[in-house]
Amino acid sequence: APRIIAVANQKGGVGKTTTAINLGTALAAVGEQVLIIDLDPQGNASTGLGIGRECRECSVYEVMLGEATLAQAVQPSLVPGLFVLPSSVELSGADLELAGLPRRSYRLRDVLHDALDDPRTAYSYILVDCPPALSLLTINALTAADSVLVPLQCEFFALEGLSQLLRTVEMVRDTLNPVLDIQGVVLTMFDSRNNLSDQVALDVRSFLGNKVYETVIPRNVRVSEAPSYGKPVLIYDMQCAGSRAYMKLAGEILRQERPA
Amino acid sequence: APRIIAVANQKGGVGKTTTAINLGTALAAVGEQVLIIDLDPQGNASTGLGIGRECRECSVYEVMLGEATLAQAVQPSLVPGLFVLPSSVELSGADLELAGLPRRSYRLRDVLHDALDDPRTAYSYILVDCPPALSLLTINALTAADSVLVPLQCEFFALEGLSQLLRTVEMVRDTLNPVLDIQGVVLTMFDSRNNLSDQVALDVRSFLGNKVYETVIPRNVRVSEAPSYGKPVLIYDMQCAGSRAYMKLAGEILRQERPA
Ligand SMILES: Nc1ncnc2c1ncn2[C@@H]1O[C@H](COP(=O)(O)OP(=O)(O)OP(=O)(O)O)[C@@H](O)[C@H]1O
Ligand SMILES: Nc1ncnc2c1ncn2[C@@H]1O[C@H](COP(=O)(O)OP(=O)(O)OP(=O)(O)O)[C@@H](O)[C@H]1O
Ligand SMILES: [Mg+2]
Ligand SMILES: [Mg+2]
Repeated sequence: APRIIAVANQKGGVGKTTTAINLGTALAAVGEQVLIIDLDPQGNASTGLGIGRECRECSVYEVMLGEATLAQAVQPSLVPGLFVLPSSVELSGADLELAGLPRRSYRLRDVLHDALDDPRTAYSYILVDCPPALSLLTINALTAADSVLVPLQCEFFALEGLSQLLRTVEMVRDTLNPVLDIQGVVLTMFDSRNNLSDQVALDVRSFLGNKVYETVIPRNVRVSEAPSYGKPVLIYDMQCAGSRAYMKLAGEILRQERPA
Repeated sequence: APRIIAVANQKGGVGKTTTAINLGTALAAVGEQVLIIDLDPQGNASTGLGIGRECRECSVYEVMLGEATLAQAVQPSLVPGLFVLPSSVELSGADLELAGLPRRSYRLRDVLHDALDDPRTAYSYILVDCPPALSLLTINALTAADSVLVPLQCEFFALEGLSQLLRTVEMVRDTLNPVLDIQGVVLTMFDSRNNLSDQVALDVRSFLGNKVYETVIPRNVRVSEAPSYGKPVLIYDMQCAGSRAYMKLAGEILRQERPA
């Protein structure tokens, strides 16, 4: 069965989408079969993987409402071994719409568990890109997931939100999904020129210890240029510091999975 | 009557909170009476203005549910002439809770219009810091506001979300608040060293013309250091590029208000 990882943090702009796209690409590059689910109404992960707005007729919205199957909505991306369940603008109404449905927190979990019984869907990793809120959509991702990957921007406001996120993960583990664990925290947009980054990194490591990956993603303009070409930075500029960091992160995650 | 401005953009991490705090401080510095309403469950605006988590017993949450009045919940900040209606963690459940209440989209508007009839509340500007979502909380802010100030990070993903935001503003104007207008778009975290910033700035100005302020807020590490001291950057480092930019922005906004 695939490892399902929710990429979540209610703080906005911390690198959730960038991490889902580029970690997914790095895992596919080393031979894993990866599905990225874009659960954010903004649809940035779909765009960053080259899926135009006009190609999102069938999205995760229809799948969660039971109007389409996973197999019908999943599309291949430009990266071999990497597939996308795209977002759609309809998702922005989903929180209120799902609120009135039965099993409202389990909609994504039920879909994935039904589909994954089918031998044809042979993913080894599923990454779920979450919106910047502890909303019903994010709760759905946490309920469906085996673990949470937390991108953490090396800034003060981002640090402030961490304990609220960890409390939510605990609440979901206690009430909805007993296996939910922290996959790890990855420091993003680290700028070695400013003390704030160092300070935040020190604080987080002393607070969470080895839950924080050794790999740190540097602030690197090539990373933010890549989405305007509809490509992951690993395809846009394989040699840049951002690409190398995401490859290293993929290595750390793969080593986590293998029993010692 | 005060000018009520919603500081909104569903894209995360674009500088909404930083703009609300520092524009508010700059307006207070030139003698305006300013109220900042922290409508984001993360509570970054409250923290950035020095209001500790333990001082948020009475917040905008109680006020919107009718359990406290505006006057009871508003606190002075460290800046003369600048007041804060703080956020609280309870707000993260507000979207689902408000959904079942009468006049769910008008809760904030009704509170402000009741309170502002009282001559003792003599604010000239009210800035509402919104969460990164087109949720019921943000709809409440757009319904209560005279106009929307849109901080726009000079990045590709931020540009992508702009048309979705403008469609939402139009929807609110047509159904909930006929006076709602665009106050303006302010470019944030502009990095003159990289082409992406220039490219996004050109795109936005050609798309929105003079709705885009001349003042551009530069990426400036002092801006991101200030919140860890619980101070606006105008207090933390008055001379830095970020402070000067927010003072200039306040000037542009004040000139907008005066008829030619
Ligand atoms: N390592 C990096 N170096 C430079 N820019 C980066 C880096 N990582 C992300 N960015 C840029 O920072 C912005 C925020 O990143 P991203 O959109 O991935 O965050 P997010 O957490 O998904 O945001 P949201 O909360 O809106 O979903 C984007 O414009 C992205 O291109
Ligand atoms: N001009 C600037 N220069 C440098 N850093 C900045 C600037 N403006 C904001 N920041 C930093 O960027 C991060 C994002 O800004 P901020 O939190 O204000 O955005 P936001 O839109 O309110 O985020 P959210 O969507 O989570 O509410 C913060 O850590 C902030 O300190
Ligand atoms: Mg995102
Ligand atoms: Mg904010």
